[in-house]
Amino acid sequence: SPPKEYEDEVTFF
Amino acid sequence: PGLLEPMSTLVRVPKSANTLGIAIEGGANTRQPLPRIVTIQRGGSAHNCGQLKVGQVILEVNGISLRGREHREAACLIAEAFKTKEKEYIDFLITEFNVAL
Repeated sequence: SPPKEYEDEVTFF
Repeated sequence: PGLLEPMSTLVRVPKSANTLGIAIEGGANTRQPLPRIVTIQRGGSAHNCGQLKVGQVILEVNGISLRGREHREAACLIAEAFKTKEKEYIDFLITEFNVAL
């Protein structure tokens, strides 16, 4: 599984 | 205030395209407590502006601090700033350093 810091949400604008 | 001033930069992004053309990650209560730019899309307003870069951390949007705001709240502020017709630009206060304040 990916490192924790890459599990955060990402939003595109 | 004061602590961040020497290493923060105000970037004014004109709304020159139909999209802002950035992606952000992070927000309060994550490992990245202030939103960080993870993508700059070609052809978007941010790319056209030429001053925003991947890895920069957004401290303020139009003078509104993002400190303590969770991802969705920060994302809403940015989306609203792009949508509003009151201004033809968005002011981002950014820093190159990954400060967690």
